[in-house]
Amino acid sequence: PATVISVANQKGGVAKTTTVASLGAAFAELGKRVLLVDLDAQACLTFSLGVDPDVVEQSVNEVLLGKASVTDVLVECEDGVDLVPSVIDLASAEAHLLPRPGREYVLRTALEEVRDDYDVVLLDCSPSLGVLTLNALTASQGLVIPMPCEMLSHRGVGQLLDTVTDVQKILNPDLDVLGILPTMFDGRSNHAQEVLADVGERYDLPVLSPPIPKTVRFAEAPAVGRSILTTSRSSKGAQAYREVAAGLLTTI
Amino acid sequence: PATVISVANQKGGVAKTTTVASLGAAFAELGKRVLLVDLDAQACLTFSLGVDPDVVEQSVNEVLLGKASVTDVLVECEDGVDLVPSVIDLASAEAHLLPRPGREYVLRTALEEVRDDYDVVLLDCSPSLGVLTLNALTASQGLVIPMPCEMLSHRGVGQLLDTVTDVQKILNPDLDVLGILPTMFDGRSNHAQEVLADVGERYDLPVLSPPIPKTVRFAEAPAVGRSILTTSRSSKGAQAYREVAAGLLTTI
Ligand SMILES: Nc1ncnc2c1ncn2[C@@H]1O[C@H](COP(=O)(O)OP(=O)(O)OP(=O)(O)O)[C@@H](O)[C@H]1O
Ligand SMILES: Nc1ncnc2c1ncn2[C@@H]1O[C@H](COP(=O)(O)OP(=O)(O)OP(=O)(O)O)[C@@H](O)[C@H]1O
Ligand SMILES: [Mg+2]
Ligand SMILES: [Mg+2]
Repeated sequence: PATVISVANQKGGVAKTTTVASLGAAFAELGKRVLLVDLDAQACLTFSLGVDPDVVEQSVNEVLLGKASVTDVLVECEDGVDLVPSVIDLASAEAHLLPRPGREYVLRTALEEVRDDYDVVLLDCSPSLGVLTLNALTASQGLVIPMPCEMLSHRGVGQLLDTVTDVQKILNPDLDVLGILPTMFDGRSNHAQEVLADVGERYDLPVLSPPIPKTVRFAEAPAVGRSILTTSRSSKGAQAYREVAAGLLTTI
Repeated sequence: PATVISVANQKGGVAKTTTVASLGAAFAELGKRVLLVDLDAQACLTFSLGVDPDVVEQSVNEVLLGKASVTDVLVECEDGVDLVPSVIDLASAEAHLLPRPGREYVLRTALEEVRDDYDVVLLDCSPSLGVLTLNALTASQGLVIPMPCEMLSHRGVGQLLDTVTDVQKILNPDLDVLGILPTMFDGRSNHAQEVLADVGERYDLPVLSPPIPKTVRFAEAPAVGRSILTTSRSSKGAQAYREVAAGLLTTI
């Protein structure tokens, strides 16, 4: 069955969505069957893959409320991946799930039915440690933590790892932190080099390589609804995600 | 009494915290009495102003739970502003406030007691439209929406404005959108120019000027616990925030 990987960091704007879209496309290029799940009411992943969230009829919202299955809602995308889209109403699903017993297992149960149809499932989390991110961590075998090499983005990693420990103890002992993925890396800046050198030691975690370089090509890709692997095939950013994907395939 | 301004955008990493720290320091330089409130459990604003969230005993958490007043918890900072700090436990205050009637007015009531002691109060919001951000919008006369000139950051503005309309109708008719503040602006990129030209029209909102330039100086400032107005006094980034602050003083 598929390996399910969460891409999470409650700090905002660290390239979670960009990482899910880019790694997904890279795994598809390597011939893997890939499912991406958008767990953010912003629906940035949905938008980035060329799907208009305003015209989506059934989404991850219905899956989490038990009104539809993953197979009912999934959409085939041009990057060679399938997507479970999100919509703005997802915020209400979170409030709906809150009081229910076993609320953290809803996504894991919903994904069980399709795990044999895919090789890799990637989950794009919102910038929070709420019940939707808990669902993602409970459903996953692996976790990738995107982190820009900037001081402010550093702060939340400790808190995220505390949450991961809780999840491993109570909800999902199989969850394994695959590593920190340095994103938006500007090799010329001393500050970035210092943070990068510090982060692997401080958290005693693998640092995935290569770091993803900072380039404006990333901001342009969502405007055309494709990942950077298609819009700037041979750019440093696309290459870096290809290498990270190939590296992950040796460990998952 | 002070003008209370929320700095909000549920998209992550758009420079909400950087804007609150930098505008706050700029207003203080202009001789204004300034209070900053950190409403994010990440406590990035608290950290950026040189206060260690791990040693804070009373924070905005106690204020929202009614266990302490703003005066009890505020901290004087080196940038010439006072701060109501945040801590990681703030996430629990949100769950605690959820079921209570009138839960959106808690911050507004708490700030009433100090509004005569300040000229400007700035509220740093987390990347969400949850109950803490609703508290901020209900307590405010103005709203500034930081927005990088990138496609993905564009998407949430419509949803934020829908929330603002609800707040104006039901909770706070005085709330006025002061404008969109373009952040992380890279003047050399066509993509950024196109998004900037589009955003004022699409949302029929004022666009604050000048846009804040993208510079690595911003990422370095939090490491020393001061705003860019102190760490890189004459940089383009510091200058831009000074101009934006002076411009806002003519409208608030
Ligand atoms: N390596 C990179 N270099 C430059 N820009 C990047 C890079 N990766 C992502 N970006 C841009 O940075 C912005 C934030 O990225 P993204 O939306 O993927 O982050 P996120 O963590 O998913 O944000 P959120 O917390 O709101 O979900 C986007 O405009 C994206 O295009
Ligand atoms: N004009 C700028 N140029 C370059 N980098 C910037 C600029 N403004 C902010 N940054 C950097 O971008 C990152 C995100 O900024 P910041 O943390 O202020 O965003 P935020 O919207 O508060 O994020 P969150 O959604 O997590 O609260 C930080 O590392 C900050 O130093
Ligand atoms: Mg995202
Ligand atoms: Mg912030």
